[in-house]
Amino acid sequence: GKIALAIHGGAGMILKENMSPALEKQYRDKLSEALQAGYKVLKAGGTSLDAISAVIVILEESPLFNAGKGAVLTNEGRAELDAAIMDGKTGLAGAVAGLTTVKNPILLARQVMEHSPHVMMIGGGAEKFARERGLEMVDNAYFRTDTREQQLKKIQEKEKKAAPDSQDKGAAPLAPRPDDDKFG
Amino acid sequence: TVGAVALDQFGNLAAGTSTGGMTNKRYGRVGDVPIIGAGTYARNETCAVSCTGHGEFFIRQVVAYDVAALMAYKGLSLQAATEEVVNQKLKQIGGEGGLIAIDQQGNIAMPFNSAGMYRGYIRDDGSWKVMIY
Repeated sequence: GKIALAIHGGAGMILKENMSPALEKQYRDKLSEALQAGYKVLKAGGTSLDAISAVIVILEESPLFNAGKGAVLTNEGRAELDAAIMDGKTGLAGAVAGLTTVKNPILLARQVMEHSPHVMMIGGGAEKFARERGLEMVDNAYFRTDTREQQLKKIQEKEKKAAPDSQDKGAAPLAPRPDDDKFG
Repeated sequence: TVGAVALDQFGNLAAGTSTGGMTNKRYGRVGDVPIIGAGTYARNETCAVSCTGHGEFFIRQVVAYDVAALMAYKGLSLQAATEEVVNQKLKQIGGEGGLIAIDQQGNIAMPFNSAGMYRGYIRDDGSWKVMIY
């Protein structure tokens, strides 16, 4: 039957002046590469699960996107990754969260779906399962880029200005802040 | 956040999403991506969905499953169901973001209500497009 594939590289504020033609070309090239890789799998008679895995691994390994390498950083300056996958035919699904050392989180989500009775694993336990399944493990530094470190620094400086006293208490207020700043 | 949804020649749908979450997050905060039915969902009978945006709103609204439910229970098309969820229901509660979705006929929908979105699709005949908004 018919085959088809759609991908996304995230949603967020795109400030036109921030995207130089050269950077836009990088994004377009990487999105096209991922698209063609997925299509190649489908065209060769592969499954939709294999196709989306191929697409997402390419995007996870590109520092341009907020997944895997190039992910945004937590308040403590670390990358902490989440992923999920679902099979439309069986209704089985796999999800992982709070990962800090698994190179391709989407592959671990798929291992959870296909090689465990569970649907979701998080943190250290998920990483233990990843090691048992032989997935590639990396140091958290692998995920971090200068761009994301600059972004975090900027947001934390803004935060410090907006709520100086909360820094004194060592913990940010949990209640929503009037400036609806969602970062943090 | 990155994501993909696909229809293969066997008629099977699949959805996948991967993310670093929200900048400066604390307390082990998790968004919609790893919550099946919120940020990622797929069933052959309806559609495959991968979401991206302000996770808390997508979790509370169970966005990915909501699209499939509107198709299953209200008989909406993929286009109508995704449009209603992203540009009506999610928007009403202030949820920012969008999704990509595909159904078993190979229809593709990619609505979003946020200022930026990177998307792409490729059809059965190999025609493809990449869009940066």
